[in-house]
Amino acid sequence: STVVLVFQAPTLKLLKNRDSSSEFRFNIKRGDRVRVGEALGR
Amino acid sequence: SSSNSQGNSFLVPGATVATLLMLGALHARRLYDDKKNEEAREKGIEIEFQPDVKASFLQMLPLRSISRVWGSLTGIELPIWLRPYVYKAWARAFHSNLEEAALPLEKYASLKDFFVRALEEGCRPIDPDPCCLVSPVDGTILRFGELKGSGAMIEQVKGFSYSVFSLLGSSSFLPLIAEGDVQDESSEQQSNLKENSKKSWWRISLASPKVRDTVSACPKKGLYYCVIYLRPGDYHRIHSPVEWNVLVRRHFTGNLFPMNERATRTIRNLYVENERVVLEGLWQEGFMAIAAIGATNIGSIELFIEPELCTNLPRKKLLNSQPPEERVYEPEGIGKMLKKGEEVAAFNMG
Repeated sequence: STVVLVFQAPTLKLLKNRDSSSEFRFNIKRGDRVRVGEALGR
Repeated sequence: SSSNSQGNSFLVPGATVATLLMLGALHARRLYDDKKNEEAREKGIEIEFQPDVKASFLQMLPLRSISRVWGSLTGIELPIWLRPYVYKAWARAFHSNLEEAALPLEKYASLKDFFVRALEEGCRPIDPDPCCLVSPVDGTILRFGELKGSGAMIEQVKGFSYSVFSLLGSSSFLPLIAEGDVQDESSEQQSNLKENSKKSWWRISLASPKVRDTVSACPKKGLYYCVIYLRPGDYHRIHSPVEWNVLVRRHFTGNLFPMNERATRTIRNLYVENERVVLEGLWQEGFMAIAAIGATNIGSIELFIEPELCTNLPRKKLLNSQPPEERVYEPEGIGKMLKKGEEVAAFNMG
């Protein structure tokens, strides 16, 4: 069986006071074994 | 008559030996193919989509009936003394971790009960970072990334992709592609999308930066996806990846093709053909959806938030284009609130 997640997340946050931009990033790679509760991205 | 009976006495063993030899040859060929693919993968060579005879043969099989028979078999109650042997054999064959099972093995009345076992408290700590999204299941990451372009396509395997709209359902609240970017939709779908755009909470452009307003300080939103494959020996309950409100549930009856690596390489539209349950709603960053897709051996999906939903039902031959059965959770617009890490559903055998 397979689970597919589809979700919205920030790609680019333009902050007026020229802070660093922030966007959602995965912290996995293909073929990784993951377990319930482990972060897929932040 | 004696030569006749002699002939018969050779017939059965001869046929048996021939069958075993043929099965052995097929299995050896299968192992050889899989080894070749494994070597290709290790070299980083991307395996391409290649439909084969077996995939066409599968289309002719009564997969749903096979799945239901499998479910009946695995639902048979086992004698208590036999249970540890059966479950240890299953764990050895499919690399399950028996130490994590919440109950002693004797407590699981059937293989089906054992398969959908809960884990001991604390076995799966949930990442506390409020800005992170956690894995809803145990499994292997097949694909992930950001969806761009007007088709919002996810690659099933190199050379073949499927549309997120087909996976989740076309009336989905998916972030709507800015009007005019929807090239190949038919007219009623265009009007459907226009209709939805009045309903939808917001719109984003997946299509092109031209629509993106690069001046505003509002956060830009992208649409991301992650495909996770569960092996037969994995823990098969589904948890909530974030804190969110589930607003809609959609159930597609579809087919029950196998979902292993070979199937993704050889069966077209596997993810949008198979029976699946889609939960859709909102989290702090916007749209969220989970699609739980069944397979021949694991054909049923049980929703803890809607126990009355039944899947993998016997049905007369219906076209696969049957629209999904949809339920909007009350109260409308609020739906069912789920905490991060909370149990949501489970895959059952058969």
